[in-house]
Amino acid sequence: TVGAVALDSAGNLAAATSTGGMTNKQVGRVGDSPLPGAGCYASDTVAVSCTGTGEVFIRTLAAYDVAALMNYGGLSLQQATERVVMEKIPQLGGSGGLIAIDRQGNVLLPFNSEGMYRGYGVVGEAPVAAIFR
Amino acid sequence: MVRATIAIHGGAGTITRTSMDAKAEQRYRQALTQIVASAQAMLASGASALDVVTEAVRLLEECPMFNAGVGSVFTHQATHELDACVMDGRTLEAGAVAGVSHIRNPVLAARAVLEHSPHVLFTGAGAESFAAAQGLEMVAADFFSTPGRRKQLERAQNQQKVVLDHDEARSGEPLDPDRKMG
Repeated sequence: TVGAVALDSAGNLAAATSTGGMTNKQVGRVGDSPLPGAGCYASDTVAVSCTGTGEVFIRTLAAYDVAALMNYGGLSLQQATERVVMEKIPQLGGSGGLIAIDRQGNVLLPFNSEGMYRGYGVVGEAPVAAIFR
Repeated sequence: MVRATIAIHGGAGTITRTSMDAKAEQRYRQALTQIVASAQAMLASGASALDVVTEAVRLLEECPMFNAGVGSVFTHQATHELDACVMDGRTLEAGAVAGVSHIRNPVLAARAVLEHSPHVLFTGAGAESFAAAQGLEMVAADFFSTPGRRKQLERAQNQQKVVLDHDEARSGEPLDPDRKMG
């Protein structure tokens, strides 16, 4: 699965996610990636793209949950993403991670698996890319 | 002043000692860096966040190292089923496609759904008909196949429980391809 989140110079947010699914999956199985609110979500508060155990991300509405925790719970981006990725997803046996950006340009890339391919960059600064472990 | 920013991911998963290959890691880092740099240039020129995430994901779909577009994994029946979604935070508009096999860039189809349909999600043949009607590039089903992904399927089908086996040497990719989500 791949994805992107961005904050533009006008202060708007957007998210996109794309995937080939899981190796050897049953034909017709759909994961979280194409479902707004599960594997992909953007509002005027936060943009989120997920990768992981699709069924768990669907059941938790993981991407929207980050936004809801911020909007209704008053959590920061860091608190909201930590709650979802490090607490809620593992509680249901899921693993993986997400990338998220808020309207202030804060970027969080948490994961609860052993590694994740990620990159980010602010306009005018050097791009950063790594296999985070 | 807004700090225009892009972040991308190419999946998460398991790292095994045998899969840590320095050259492979460098290839992945280079691909990610190029896509981030391209997105930064778009943002610097005033492009919208929606355009930037669409293009970043399109580039990831074009890179065979990641599980999306070219290089997608195989289903049990040795086919490909691709899914994508795009969402605009400014308007809460969204577009998505699922279970498509002939659209070169599913993220562009998702974007077309967002822009040119009153609906949010199209699946299978309906999604492909919609994409074709929008003038998107259609490809043969094997366009997305790579030898590495076929071997990955064969391992999965031969061993059935391969997703639980992380002791065996794999392809040398930084993340074990059999235990990577996406």
